[in-house]
Amino acid sequence: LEARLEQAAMLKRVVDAIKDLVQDCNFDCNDSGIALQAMDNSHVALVSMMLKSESFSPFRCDRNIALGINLTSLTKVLRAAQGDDILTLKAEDAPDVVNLTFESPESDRLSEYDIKLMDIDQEHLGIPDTEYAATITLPSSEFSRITRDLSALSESVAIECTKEGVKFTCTGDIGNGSVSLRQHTNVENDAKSVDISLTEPVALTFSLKYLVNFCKAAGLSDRVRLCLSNEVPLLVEYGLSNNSYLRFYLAPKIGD
Amino acid sequence: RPSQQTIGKFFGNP
Repeated sequence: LEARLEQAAMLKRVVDAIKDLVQDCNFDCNDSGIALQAMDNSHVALVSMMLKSESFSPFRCDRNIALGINLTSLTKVLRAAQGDDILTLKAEDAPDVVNLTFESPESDRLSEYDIKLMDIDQEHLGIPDTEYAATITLPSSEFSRITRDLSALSESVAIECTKEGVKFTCTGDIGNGSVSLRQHTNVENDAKSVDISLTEPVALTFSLKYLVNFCKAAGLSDRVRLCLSNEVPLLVEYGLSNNSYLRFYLAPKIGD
Repeated sequence: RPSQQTIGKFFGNP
């Protein structure tokens, strides 16, 4: 494998966003790019990352390899990279280390690190392609604010999407709160629009602790996409460049 | 109190 990333910042931010949710992960490398799928310890949430080969230049993967990496170790090494360093990942066949180099564009500074790999036999879950009943695209900062504000009142949030819009409601010991958003197009700045597409009304309840955790990825994209259908996990997707993405799936809570 | 489900209930092993 040889994969060169123009900006180390993307990998730094992706790892920073998931390192508190999952610990040991397989980075599955093949000719379409680098994928990662992992569940949190309680098997309530699933992270699915895909860094397409187009996000790298150059990208070469002669044989499929799984790089078992502890994210705490990877975080320690990535801390040594500046956001605008050129980052290159290298690994041989049946590797026992993954090699990372950070080149600073202006000065002739080159750092090189090897991280020991682990054998991680992670069950790979089949994520079915779903036609979601409701898709909401909104500023990632707005979603972060909603989850943060409501998590102060309760550990669960009910998300209800109708043709009027989407409503986040929570009730807790000190009281209750709700945030309602309607379809809104910001003519000056499309990144601030709220787009809602709905084929049928949905209403589900989720853990706010996990949603707040997912919002660590807000730095990756100024928009976030929420996909909902009744009785299936919520999809929270942060789109990256070249159709790469970081997706979080969260199982719903049932029964009030 | 609503009860939390696990992801495996929805995403089976392929």
